Amino acid sequence: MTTIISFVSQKGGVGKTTSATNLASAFAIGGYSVLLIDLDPQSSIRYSVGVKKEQTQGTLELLVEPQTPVQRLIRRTDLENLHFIFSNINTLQDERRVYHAIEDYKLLSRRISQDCQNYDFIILDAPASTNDLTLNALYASDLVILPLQCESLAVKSLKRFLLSFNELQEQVENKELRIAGILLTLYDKENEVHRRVGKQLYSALGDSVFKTIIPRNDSITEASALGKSVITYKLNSVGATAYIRLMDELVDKFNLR
Amino acid sequence: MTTIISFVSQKGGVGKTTSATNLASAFAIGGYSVLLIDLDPQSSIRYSVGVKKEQTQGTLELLVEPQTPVQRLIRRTDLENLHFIFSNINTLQDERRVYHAIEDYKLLSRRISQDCQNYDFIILDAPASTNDLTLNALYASDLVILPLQCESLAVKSLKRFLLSFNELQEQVENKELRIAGILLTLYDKENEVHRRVGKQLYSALGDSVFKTIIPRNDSITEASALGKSVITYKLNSVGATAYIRLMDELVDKFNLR
Ligand SMILES: Nc1ncnc2c1ncn2[C@@H]1O[C@H](COP(=O)(O)OP(=O)(O)OP(=O)(O)O)[C@@H](O)[C@H]1O
Ligand SMILES: Nc1ncnc2c1ncn2[C@@H]1O[C@H](COP(=O)(O)OP(=O)(O)OP(=O)(O)O)[C@@H](O)[C@H]1O
Ligand SMILES: [Mg+2]
Ligand SMILES: [Mg+2]
Repeated sequence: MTTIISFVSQKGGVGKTTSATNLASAFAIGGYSVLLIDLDPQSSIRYSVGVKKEQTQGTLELLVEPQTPVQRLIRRTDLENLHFIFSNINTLQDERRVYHAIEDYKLLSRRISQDCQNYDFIILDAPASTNDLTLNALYASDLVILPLQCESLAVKSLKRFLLSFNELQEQVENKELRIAGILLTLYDKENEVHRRVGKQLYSALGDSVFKTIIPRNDSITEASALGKSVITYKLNSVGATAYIRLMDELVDKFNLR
Repeated sequence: MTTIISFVSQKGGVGKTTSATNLASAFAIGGYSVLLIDLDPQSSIRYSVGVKKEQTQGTLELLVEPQTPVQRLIRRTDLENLHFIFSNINTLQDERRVYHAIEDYKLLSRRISQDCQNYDFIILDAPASTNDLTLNALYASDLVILPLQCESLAVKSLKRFLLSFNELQEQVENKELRIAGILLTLYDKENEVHRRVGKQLYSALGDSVFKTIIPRNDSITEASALGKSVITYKLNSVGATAYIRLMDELVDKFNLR
C-alpha cells in the first residue's frame, strides 16, 4: 500500500523543498522505500539529494509524454531506499507544454498509479502556487502537508489558500482532498512574532497543527550548501531530529506502519 | 518621465514583496510620486500598505478587462505619495483568465502606459515564477531588481533564472530587458553560509550586485505583523535605513533624479 504525501503552499520560501527532501530521507533511513518527485520548475531537489550526473528525462516526460514509462524516469540517490524523479521543466516552452497538459487535474495521479505502486511512500514537492500543478499534486495525494512560517504574510497567504482549497475541492470529482496538517517551519524561538503567531495557531487550530515544529537550524543551511539533505549531512542535528520526529508523528497519526 | 522597476525572482520567500513595498514607501517619503502594483495572486502587498477596506477592482481588471480605465483601479494608501493597485486574482477561474490574457507579453506595458504616466516611479511585485506574468513584468520594466538570499537553493535558482532570462530576452521584440542588479536580502552577518556566499557573489559579479545589503531585521517582521511597511513603522530602524540607502543607490546609479 503506497501512501502519497505532498508539500503544498502558495507562500514562497517556507520550507516545502527542505521538508519534502528531509521527510523522504527520514523515511528512507527508517527502512521504508520512497520515491521523491520534484514538480517545481526551479528543480531545487536535485541539489539536495546528491544527484550528480545531468539527467535527461524527468518530470517533463512524466507530465507531457504519457507513453514514456515512469520507470524510465526514476533515478537513484545517495540513499539506498530513496529514488527520485528530477524536474527538467527548463524552458518557457517546457512550462507552457506542462501547463497545457495539467489542465487535466487527474493526470499526475494516473501517471503515479501506473508504475509506482511498489513504494511505501511517494513524496511530492510543488512550486509556490495554487495553479493546476498544485491541483494535480493535491488530487494525487493521500495526505497534504502545509508548511507555514510563523510570520504574518505567510499566515495571510495560508488563509487565502485554505479558501481556495475549498474551491479546488469542488473542482475534483469523487475524491476528498485531505489536509494532514500544518507544519511550523523555520521556527525561531527567540523571535517574538514567531512565538506569538505559533501560540495563536495552536490555540485556534489545535490538532490540525503538527506537534513537531521544525526550528530554524544552521545545519539545514549548511547541508543544502553541500548539496545534501540534513538527514545525510548530520543525523544528530536539531534539524534532522525534527524531521525524524515528524515522520514518527505522521506514522502514528495516520497509522502508516 | 516615469521609471518602472520590478522585483522578480523564481525563488520564493526572498523578500520580493518586502522590497517592492519598502522601496516604494522610501520613494514616497522622499517626495516622489509612486504607484505600486501587486501582480501576485497571493495579494501580500495589501497587508503591508495599510489598505483597510476590501477593494473590488484591481490587478484582475488591469490584465483581463482592457476597457476598464486604469485610473479606476488605483487606491490611496497611508502614505500621501504612494498609490497602489491591489491584487484581486482570487479564484482558480480568475488565475486561468489571467494566464490566458498574459500570453501577450506586451499587455501590462500597454496598460501601464495608458493612464499612469504622471508617476515618477511605478514598482511591480511579481510572484515567484518564470511564467508569462513575469515576462509581462520584465517587458514593462525599465529596471529589474533580483532579490537574492545568500543560501545555496536561492543561488542555484538565480543561475537557472538568468539562463531563462536570455530565453525570455529572445522572445521579446525591440526591447532590451535590463537587470538593474542583484539585491542581497535577509542577510545575516552571523551566518557563515551567508558571509561566504555574499563574498563569492561580490567577487564573481562585482557591480551587478547592489552595494546596499538588506539585513535580516526584526523590525521588518514586526512591521509586517502590524500591516505596515517598515518605513512607516520605524523609519530609524536598520531595515528602513537599508531601503532608503537602496533608493539613494538606485537614483545615483541610474541618474533617476
Ligand atoms: N529549518 C530550517 N532552518 C534553516 N534554514 C532552512 C530551514 N528550512 C529551510 N531553510 C532554508 O530556507 C530557504 C527556503 O527553504 P525552501 O527552499 O525549502 O522553501 P520552499 O518553500 O521550497 O521555497 P520555494 O517557494 O522557492 O519553493 C532555503 O535556503 C533553505 O535552505
Ligand atoms: N530583511 C528582512 N528581515 C526580516 N524579515 C524579512 C526581511 N525581508 C523579508 N522578511 C520576511 O520574510 C518573509 C518573506 O519575505 P517576502 O514575503 O517579502 O518574500 P517574497 O519573495 O515576496 O515571497 P513570495 O515568494 O511568497 O512572494 C516574510 O515573512 C517577510 O516579512
Ligand atoms: Mg521549493
Ligand atoms: Mg511576494
